[in-house]
Amino acid sequence: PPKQATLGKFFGRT
Amino acid sequence: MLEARLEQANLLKKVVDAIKDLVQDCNFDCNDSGIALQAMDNSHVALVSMMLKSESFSPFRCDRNIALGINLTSLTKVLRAAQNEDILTLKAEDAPDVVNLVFESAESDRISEYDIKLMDIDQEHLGIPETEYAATISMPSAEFQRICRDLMALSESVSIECSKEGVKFACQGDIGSGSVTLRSHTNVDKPEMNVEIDLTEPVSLTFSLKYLVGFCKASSLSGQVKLCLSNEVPLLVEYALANNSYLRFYLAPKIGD
Repeated sequence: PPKQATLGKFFGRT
Repeated sequence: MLEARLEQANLLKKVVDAIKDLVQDCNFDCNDSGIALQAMDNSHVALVSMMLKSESFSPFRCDRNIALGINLTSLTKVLRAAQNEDILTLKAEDAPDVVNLVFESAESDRISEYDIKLMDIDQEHLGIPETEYAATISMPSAEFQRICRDLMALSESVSIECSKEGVKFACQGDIGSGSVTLRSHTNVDKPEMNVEIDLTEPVSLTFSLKYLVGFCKASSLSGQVKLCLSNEVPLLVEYALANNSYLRFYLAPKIGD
C-alpha cells in the first residue's frame, strides 16, 4: 500500500 | 501592544474548535496585517495555516510583531465562557506574559474578562511554495464532510481523482469499496451548492481520511470548501472567511507502492 509522506518532503524550513 | 476586537466571538470559537484536535500549542503571530497561525500536527503530516486579516477586526491595532504562544486546550476553556454573539476583544502588551480576552454581551451590560498565561513555543515554520495547482475544486463544505465521513466507514484512505469527467472520491476496504463522483454544477438560487472544477491536467492522489475528517470540523465556518491538488504534492483544503481571512489545511499524500 502507498506510504504516508510527511510535509518536510515538500515544504522547506524557514 | 495588541488590541483586536471581533464583532462576534463565534468566529474565533469555531476556528479554535476546528484546529484544536490537530495542533495543541501554537503561536498566534500578530502584526499590523492581522493575526496568523501556522502549525503542524505531531506526525508532520498535516499543517494548519490561519490568517485573520486586520480588516476582520474593528478596531485592530498592533504596533509591533507579537507572538502569543497559546495552548489551545486552555483557549478552548476560556472561549467556552463567551456567547457566540458576544463582542470579543484580544489584548496583549508588547512583551506579554498573558493574553487578555474580554467578552461583551451586545444585549446586556455583562462584561467578562479572562487572562491566559502564555507559553514560549519554539515552533518550526515551513515555507509553503506558491503552487499552480493542476486541479481546483470548489464544493459545498457539508458535501465534502459527508463524503469523507461516509468513505471513512470503509477505509483509512481515499483516492481523489480529478478528470474532465469530474472528481471521484474512492476507497477500498475490508468489507468492500465505495466511491462518490461529482460533476460541475451551478445552482443559480443557492450558489453555496455549486460544484466548480477547474482542471489543467488530470490528477490522482491518495490521502488519509482521518485527517480529512478532522479538517471538516471547519465546515461551519464557510458554506464552500476549496480543494487544490497537483500530483505528488500536498493537498490544500481551504475555508475562505470574510475580509480575505482564511483557514487552510495542508495534507501530505500517500505515495508509492
